[in-house]
Amino acid sequence: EEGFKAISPAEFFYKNKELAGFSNPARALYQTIRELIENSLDATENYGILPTVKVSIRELEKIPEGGYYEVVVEDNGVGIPPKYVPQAFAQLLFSSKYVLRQSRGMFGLGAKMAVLYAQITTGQPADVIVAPIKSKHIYSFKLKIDIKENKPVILSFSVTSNLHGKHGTLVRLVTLGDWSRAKQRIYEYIKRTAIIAPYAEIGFRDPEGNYILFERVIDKLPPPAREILPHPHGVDIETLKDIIRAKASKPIVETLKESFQGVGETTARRILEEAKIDPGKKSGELTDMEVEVLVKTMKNFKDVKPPRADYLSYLGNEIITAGLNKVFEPEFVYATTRKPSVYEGHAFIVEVGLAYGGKVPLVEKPLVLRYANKIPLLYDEGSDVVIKVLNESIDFSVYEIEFPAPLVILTHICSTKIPYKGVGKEAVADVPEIEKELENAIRDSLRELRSYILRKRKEMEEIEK
Amino acid sequence: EEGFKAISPAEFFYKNKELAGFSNPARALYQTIRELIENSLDATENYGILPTVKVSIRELEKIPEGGYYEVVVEDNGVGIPPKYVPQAFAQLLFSSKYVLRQSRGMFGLGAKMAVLYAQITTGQPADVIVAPIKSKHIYSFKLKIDIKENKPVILSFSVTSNLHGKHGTLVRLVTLGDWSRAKQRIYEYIKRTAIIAPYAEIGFRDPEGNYILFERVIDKLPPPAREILPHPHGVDIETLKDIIRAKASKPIVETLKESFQGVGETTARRILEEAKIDPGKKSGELTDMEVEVLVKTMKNFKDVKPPRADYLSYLGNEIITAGLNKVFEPEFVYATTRKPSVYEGHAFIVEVGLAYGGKVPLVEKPLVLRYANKIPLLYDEGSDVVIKVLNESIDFSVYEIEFPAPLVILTHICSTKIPYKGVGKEAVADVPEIEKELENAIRDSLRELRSYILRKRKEMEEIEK
Ligand SMILES: Nc1ncnc2c1ncn2[C@@H]1O[C@H](COP(=O)(O)OP(=O)(O)OP(=O)(O)O)[C@@H](O)[C@H]1O
Ligand SMILES: Nc1ncnc2c1ncn2[C@@H]1O[C@H](COP(=O)(O)OP(=O)(O)OP(=O)(O)O)[C@@H](O)[C@H]1O
Ligand SMILES: [Mg+2]
Ligand SMILES: [Mg+2]
Repeated sequence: EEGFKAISPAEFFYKNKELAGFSNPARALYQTIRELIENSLDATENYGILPTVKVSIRELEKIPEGGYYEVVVEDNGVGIPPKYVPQAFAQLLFSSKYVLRQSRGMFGLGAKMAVLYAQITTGQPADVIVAPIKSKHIYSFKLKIDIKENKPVILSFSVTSNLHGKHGTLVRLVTLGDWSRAKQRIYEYIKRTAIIAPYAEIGFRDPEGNYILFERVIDKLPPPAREILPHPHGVDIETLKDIIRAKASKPIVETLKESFQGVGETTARRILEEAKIDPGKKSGELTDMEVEVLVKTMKNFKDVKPPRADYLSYLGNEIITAGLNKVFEPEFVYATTRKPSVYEGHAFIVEVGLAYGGKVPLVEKPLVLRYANKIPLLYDEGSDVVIKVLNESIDFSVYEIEFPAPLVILTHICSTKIPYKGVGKEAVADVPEIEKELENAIRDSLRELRSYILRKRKEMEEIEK
Repeated sequence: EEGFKAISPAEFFYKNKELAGFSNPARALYQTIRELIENSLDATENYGILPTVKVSIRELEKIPEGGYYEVVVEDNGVGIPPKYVPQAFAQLLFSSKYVLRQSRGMFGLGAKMAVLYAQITTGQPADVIVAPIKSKHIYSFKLKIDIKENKPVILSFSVTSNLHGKHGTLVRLVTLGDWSRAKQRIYEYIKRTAIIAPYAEIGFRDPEGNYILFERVIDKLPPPAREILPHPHGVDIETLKDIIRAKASKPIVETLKESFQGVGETTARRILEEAKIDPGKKSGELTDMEVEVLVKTMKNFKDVKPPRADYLSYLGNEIITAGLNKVFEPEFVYATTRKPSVYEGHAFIVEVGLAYGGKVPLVEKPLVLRYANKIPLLYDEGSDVVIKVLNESIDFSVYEIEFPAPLVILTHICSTKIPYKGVGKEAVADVPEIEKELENAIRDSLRELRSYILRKRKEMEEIEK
């Protein structure tokens, strides 16, 4: 009575799909495309494969709210082991990215939200075809989501021989969308993805029959992101209890050394000494009190190396300046990649690129291209930390910039965890450490621009004399 | 292998607690307080009880990140049946508000996030004491959340006699927080709650030992919100399939009449005729194809009454103007409650209040007080639909307002579903229908203000002659 009930994650995100970016047919079409492309890039780049991604949107029927579209995204990635395919596409909160490694995906929701929205708007199942990289077979699935139970429903399954050694994944959905309202953003998303991924080939066929190919311009992948152990400063009671449960019979000093980055024999012993815990005590025998004291001690222990960032995958000067040059043909271009920094135990790197003059259009405020873990962020600028920094901490006149001005600012944040404000991955929260790094990187870039502007002004004055 | 795994909703929101507003100790303390207060107001107001809510925050220990606080929130509400208490406080996605009725709560997460954050930062269980309204007993629980399994852990349970006929709920948590950084917002939240709930008594004892009592100034509750059947225009395939499953043996014409608002015998028959479905066919025997056609037909059926809004609970002129007068002592005050409107099958009402001059401070842009389902929204203004309307659609000079000006704008949106942008309930999404209603209500209010300003100006000119 009283209506008390539990719901599954699928029912939760079905009722509140706008939390995941599916707030109307246009946004839903955009979100569907981007979630699938992000999965394809994760499945190639992180595995040493030069990405080839084919995207197609075909209009099947026009209706008052927009239209029904067939969406197909295909890649040459590592594929997915068939036993995991049903859950990967039809069970929410299922993922291979719940590990401490930089990737575009992080929530275990993207593919499922696309499948869910298609299912509730058209009743159509998702087609998923995988050719796992070492397999001799190709597996085809027709899937729906049992929303009440958050479980896959396998409508059909078949296996064929993989005669040509193909590898990758193809996802096909029939979904409600609104191409006319989503068109500009979808094109912008793909273009902005191509700008910073010149090693990727992306083909896109749109509902109007247009085909555009973003060719691969370099044949070399950046070094991939790697998995890392958690950092002592990011630990909390639950995480430590989990670790202890997994290594219950080991001495606590061994558990600390094996489970955290930057903690060797000496550091582990010093931490345990400060926490007044016998290093030889079996991990599983620590009392709740001892666990709490140990967490406090680790969080506040000064002598640990900062979190490693050599396992992060940043863009770098070359890619940022090449991308800005290609799109804007500016007079002046500059890029900077900051040293790594830390927030709540997660290492992160901030990068900023600047383009000025030349064919950059005149704008009333800087044209900002935001990226996080190599994903272009196009919506919710108003609540993003980058815009906050630009509005609250930067006085452009100090840098000889008066609007309207021909100025583009590109920002990239990469980390083992991007603190997004929402599941739809559009805005990054104003974590103080990230805000500070952005401010420094932007100021540094604007100083370079100012030197250029002043030098040019001087040259002009010389000429006029 | 490959790290594929499923996680529970508890583990998801534990890893991504900033999605729920728990992004740092100061925000977490604020979110903890507001989630508990919102639960207390829902548990009184909606049940015809004049709310008496007691809030206390006591500092137990200062630490580098802020402090450990004991938070206690107690109310005289309907309480909770003891069999549901463990899940209500220690199982995510469990709620009595998953129904179509206006309330502050809607996600089934608020109380659990507060319990979760306290548990992972201090290791302390939550104390929950309930005196259910018709019961002769008082039930006390000590609860923790089994995060992996998203299940309650009952550490202790006891029953005592309820000798004085008390009813209500008390929640006590020991949590990490940062009072100095959260203080201003917590006070603002409570004040803004009191402004629009003059029938509520709210006592607040803060960590510095200060005590403030917001007294009840009227002894009459507004008419409570009521539960309503879904509207045909808001239906989708999954919802209709659910309804059909529950009434499988009934003729489809009966199922439609019983399950949707505004659908009587004639409308039901006309809808089925257009969908080419026999009205007498058993609901459970409809094919998938028929369900899809029926959904399409219902969504587009013009002749249905618009969603009812007489079951929504709005503030009204009296409360809005009294609140603005009390806080700002303005020279001019005005309030308007719009007729109901609809988005995606949910009825909503927009209300706007204006205060100008008198003791209203001079501001560079309007001081905006946003509310949704009677909850004050204090953060994320930059991504809220109200601010979007003010920035993009309102030219204040047209209304004789030149900044700096002494202008306050209060907005309230109430609905069976508020389209929040995030689980932390701080910003409302720019749903087109809501945006339009806000714009109309704000323009209407500003026109009234302009008449006042012009009239005053004329009087001044007369005087100066
Ligand atoms: N194209 C693909 N190639 C290989 N694996 C894929 C592909 N698409 C999805 N997957 C697998 O399915 C899982 C679920 O994808 P999904 O998009 O739902 O979540 P995610 O990418 O892990 O996180 P997020 O919700 O942030 O996108 C992924 O973790 C990945 O293991
Ligand atoms: N003070 C209270 N008095 C009575 N019932 C309460 C109280 N606090 C919580 N509950 C019950 O516990 C349930 C869970 O509360 P919780 O805050 O987690 O979710 P919610 O209020 O339903 O939704 P939201 O996450 O949006 O707040 C509520 O739906 C309500 O039934
Ligand atoms: Mg993904
Ligand atoms: Mg609640």
